[in-house]
Amino acid sequence: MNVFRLTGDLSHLAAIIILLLKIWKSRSCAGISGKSQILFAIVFTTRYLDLLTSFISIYNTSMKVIYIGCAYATVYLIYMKFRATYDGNHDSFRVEFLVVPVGGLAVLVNHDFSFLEILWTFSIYLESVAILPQLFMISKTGEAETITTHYLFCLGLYRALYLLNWIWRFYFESFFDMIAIVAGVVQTVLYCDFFYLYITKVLKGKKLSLPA
Amino acid sequence: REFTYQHDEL
Repeated sequence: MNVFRLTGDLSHLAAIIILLLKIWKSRSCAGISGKSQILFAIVFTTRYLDLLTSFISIYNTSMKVIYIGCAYATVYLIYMKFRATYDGNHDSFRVEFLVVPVGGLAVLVNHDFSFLEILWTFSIYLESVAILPQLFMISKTGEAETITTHYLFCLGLYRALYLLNWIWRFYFESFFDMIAIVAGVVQTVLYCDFFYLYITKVLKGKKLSLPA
Repeated sequence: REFTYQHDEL
């Protein structure tokens, strides 16, 4: 464990909690892509199947359980409890265009051709693009609530911090995972445009709105 | 130097 990994995990946790609280407090999931949240639930489920096969640490196990629980709670709030507020018309990204190629890539490019390993690889690839339906939704409506931008910032920051963690581990632990690194770079790059808007607009007290 | 990977992250 190093400082980048810990702050990355906490940033990830903050993002998940911010989103849950935003939906719960406002009793609404307006502006939130249910499709992205389903993809994240799939990501956690396929990656954390190793909860059943290997134990790493109490920290590792409890964070995994919290992430999975929160992901399903979020999906439940969007599609069941506050379904009436879900903006399905604007959540029109075709997720099969992500899931199918990512599934194919996971079968072709992995560390080991075994069931759990392919699911792990699938989850890494899928996570890197899972935010696209949400970003697509924002580009379609042209705006996002400020609390939603805080969520996105924490979620993007998490993988950026993990990149620093992998550099650290490369030098100090001889740890090198090409699949995670390439996917992590892709994931972080997808947020760059958003990071720019967040810093130049939201942090200066303005609402995030895109030019028409 | 020998490099390895393991799935010990979140």
